[in-house]
Amino acid sequence: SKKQREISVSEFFAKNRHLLGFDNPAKALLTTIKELVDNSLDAADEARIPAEVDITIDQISEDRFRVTCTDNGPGIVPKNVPLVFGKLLYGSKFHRLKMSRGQQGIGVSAAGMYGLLTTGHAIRVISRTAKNKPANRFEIAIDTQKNHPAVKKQDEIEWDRPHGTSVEIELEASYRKGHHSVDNYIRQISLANPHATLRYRAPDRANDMDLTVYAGVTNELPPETAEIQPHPYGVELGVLMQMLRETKARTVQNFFHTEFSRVSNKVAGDIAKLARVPANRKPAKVDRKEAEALHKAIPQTKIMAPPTDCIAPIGEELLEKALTSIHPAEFITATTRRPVVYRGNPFLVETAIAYGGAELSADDAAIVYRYANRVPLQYQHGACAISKAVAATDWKKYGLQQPKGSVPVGPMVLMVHIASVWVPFTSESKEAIAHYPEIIKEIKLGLQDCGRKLGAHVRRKRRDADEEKK
Amino acid sequence: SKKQREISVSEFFAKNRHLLGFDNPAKALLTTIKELVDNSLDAADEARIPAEVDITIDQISEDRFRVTCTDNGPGIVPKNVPLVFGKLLYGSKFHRLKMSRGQQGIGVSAAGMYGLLTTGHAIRVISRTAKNKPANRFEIAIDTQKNHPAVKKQDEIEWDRPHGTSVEIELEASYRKGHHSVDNYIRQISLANPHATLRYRAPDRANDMDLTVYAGVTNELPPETAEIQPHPYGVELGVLMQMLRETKARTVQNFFHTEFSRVSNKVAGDIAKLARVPANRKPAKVDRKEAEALHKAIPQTKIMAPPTDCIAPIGEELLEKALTSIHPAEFITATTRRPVVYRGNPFLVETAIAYGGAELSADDAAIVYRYANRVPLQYQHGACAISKAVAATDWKKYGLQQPKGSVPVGPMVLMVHIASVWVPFTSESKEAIAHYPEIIKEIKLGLQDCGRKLGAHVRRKRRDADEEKK
Ligand SMILES: Nc1ncnc2c1ncn2[C@@H]1O[C@H](COP(=O)(O)OP(=O)(O)OP(=O)(O)O)[C@@H](O)[C@H]1O
Ligand SMILES: Nc1ncnc2c1ncn2[C@@H]1O[C@H](COP(=O)(O)OP(=O)(O)OP(=O)(O)O)[C@@H](O)[C@H]1O
Ligand SMILES: [Mg+2]
Ligand SMILES: [Mg+2]
Repeated sequence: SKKQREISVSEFFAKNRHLLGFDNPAKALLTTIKELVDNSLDAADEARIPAEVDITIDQISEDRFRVTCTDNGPGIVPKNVPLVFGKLLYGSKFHRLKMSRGQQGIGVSAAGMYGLLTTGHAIRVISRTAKNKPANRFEIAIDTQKNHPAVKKQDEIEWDRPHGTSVEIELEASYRKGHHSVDNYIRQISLANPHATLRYRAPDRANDMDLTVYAGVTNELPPETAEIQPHPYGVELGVLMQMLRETKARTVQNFFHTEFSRVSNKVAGDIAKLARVPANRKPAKVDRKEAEALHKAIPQTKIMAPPTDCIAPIGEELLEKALTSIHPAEFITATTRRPVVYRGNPFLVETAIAYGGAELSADDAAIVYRYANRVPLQYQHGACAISKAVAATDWKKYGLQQPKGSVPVGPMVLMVHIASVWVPFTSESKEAIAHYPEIIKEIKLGLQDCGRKLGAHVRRKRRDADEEKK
Repeated sequence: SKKQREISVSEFFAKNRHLLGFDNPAKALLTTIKELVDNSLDAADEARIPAEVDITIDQISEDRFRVTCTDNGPGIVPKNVPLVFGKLLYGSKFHRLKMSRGQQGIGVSAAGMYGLLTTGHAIRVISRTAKNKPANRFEIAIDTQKNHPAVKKQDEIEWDRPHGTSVEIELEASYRKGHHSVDNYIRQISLANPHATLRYRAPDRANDMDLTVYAGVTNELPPETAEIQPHPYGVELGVLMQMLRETKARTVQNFFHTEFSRVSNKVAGDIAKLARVPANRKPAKVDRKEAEALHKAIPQTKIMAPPTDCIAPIGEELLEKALTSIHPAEFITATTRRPVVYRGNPFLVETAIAYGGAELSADDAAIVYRYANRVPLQYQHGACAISKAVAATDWKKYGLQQPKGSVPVGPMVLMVHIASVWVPFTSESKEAIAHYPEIIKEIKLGLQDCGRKLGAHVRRKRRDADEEKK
């Protein structure tokens, strides 16, 4: 027989590390920063702590860097630390429907694994959950054959912070200035997180006091997001059958009422009635024919759209404020659209435009900032649903130039933010958004909202210019 | 503490099924066919059996189809069948460096999982390894929470084949004609597998005798490919350290000689000498400093390029024959380049051009067939290294029109085949090739090889046409 055997998740992703964003040394540095900062912001937001994140990059040799990310978040309990950092597909964000930057349980373990594979160094962690508890320090190396942590060192230490987490990774990397630079990336993070304070020490700094600070432009935390149940409109037959087998609910009616969002007892009864399945049938006793009937009945039953308190938009006022601070412009507008649904998941689109002013050139292609759940997307723009929607929008009617099927040309910065309980990415590196038609349609509507206001501004400006000539 | 917990591979990919190629019902049908046929061709090629694969698609209802794929391959031993079909990341092709269509241990379990999630139906398998052994029939459903098979049924049956495997999946799907159709896809498979016989029954057939047969255009099997060791030029420090810890070799010299390809005992001694590490040092006793020295010494040591009997090109003659059978043209040329290396993995590029003739229009964009390890790539052309290389090649100098940064315009069919012991894809759906610079460079050289011959033909044709006018 052929030698068929199991492949561990970590072996698979060690070989396929470009799927996680570690294609080359320059990108590896950016991906590492991203995974660390995303985790710190998620943790602080969820614990309702105003996020303060310190990012330091030290250059150790020509192609080796040490990245340290320290936050004032709630910390991680000691018994979970090895698994969090030394096991792929382990985390707190996958099994729930709630907006967060992370969603896979892969990010930080992948960064640690890349560091281990390229330098042999284990990931170093300090974490503390409360002032009256000790700070725990760990050195953890992932065993790639087994996808399991090996704790190299563990002790309790004195730490000047009452709570928080500090992560240090040594990796083969490359530090660039300019377009795809860490400096730009951190600036883009602050744009979408106006409530957070980011303090950044670059590798080429003059001394350790030489620090770039992105202070929060607001003291208000983002709205707290609720965790929701799946909406029945998205569920597939096989998934429904599995849920019926596993539910603790004792009747079909109670099953629909408790396992899904927006299904009242009455609506649950309607579904059962339409399917001609007794409302008090035991879920585990539902056979295939009945499951198929229930599955058919769901889309034919009137069920309220999913709740939207599970998404925290940045908001028009803060978008304009943040965008202006980075790109001072003569005209600025932002729009936050109301939430809609794809595959049963609520999502919403926010767009903002900064136009004109001394800094932006009229002959350059517009700058497009893409965001998903407040995280800047820097790579794979050619594969991204946002780029597709921008190119598919007719910008000529708002007074801009636009080569066919391309980004428009003009003194413009475009910012597009997709916020969802779960974002469909084109790969595990979370760099580009998959082309769901509902999402592309909604982005275009958001761009048109802002475009119309831009068009009015451009026309008004031209009228004024013409009048001056006369 | 936050509810951090483990996520199973199958849970992850059930949610992210667009990463595996199951984005929508039409694509799901194509991906399912692909995964099944790839496995059948791999199995027959490896067992040196002239592949015969029967593919049948039945439409069961408006959006439900049954796909059956039956081969004359070596079969699968009964104790491995549940894991092969009911567990993601389980297979025989990941842990070796040898050219094959599959490489992840995911494909067929993913297709079965998609069928289960959308219809509740288990995957059905019949397999037999020899005439004197019984045929075993199974019904297997993957437990997505645990990534483990649940065998619903298993028995021995009479079967009219002496050996082979038959797989049946029922799934929610959609059947289309035209560009992205199953019919076109199977035709493209035969183009790159001229030794195989494919018999295809479409869902809209008149009756069960209504069959499309792509007979092999050659009786010769593809050259047998050897399995190779990794080449030292690709290895990273952390990986080297791990290999030193795990090797059975008793000395550093023996370690390099046995664990890598192309490292003779002498060359292994050279590496150790350059690193100032005793050649007889026990590998497990090599410390970090010594490992770093060895790692540095590798690229400074002259080591022969990797062996190339691990790749089976289609070959220029068969490429021309197959391409002509599908696109009769007035001019045809093909080139198979010599193998080169990326990340320590051997790969080679083959290109073919069919030009002119009654069927191809001079005003249309050239048709581009992309292949990786003999598998047609149908989607994500915008993300693919092949598309990038085609657009980056200057076709005007061969007499074609070419909009800037675009595929050329002209009566032309382009076929590009990348063959490697391991192909870097942009996602697990294996639809597009990642942009490794070495691969893009080599594709362009292959296109230029064919382009030059095409250019000579176009010029000659124009000279003749001009002469006729005089
Ligand atoms: N700085 C931190 N503070 C508190 N908890 C953290 C921190 N970093 C990680 N965690 C916890 O560890 C888990 C695993 O993190 P990891 O980055 O691997 O996955 P994730 O963030 O859940 O998803 P993704 O792979 O999309 O990043 C998180 O879900 C979170 O519970
Ligand atoms: N028709 C078949 N005949 C013989 N062996 C098969 C057949 N189909 C699958 N197998 C075996 O089952 C294993 C798992 O198949 P699967 O498609 O899941 O993964 P793979 O082909 O190894 O990689 P990939 O995920 O890239 O397709 C294969 O490696 C092969 O050993
Ligand atoms: Mg994370
Ligand atoms: Mg396969």
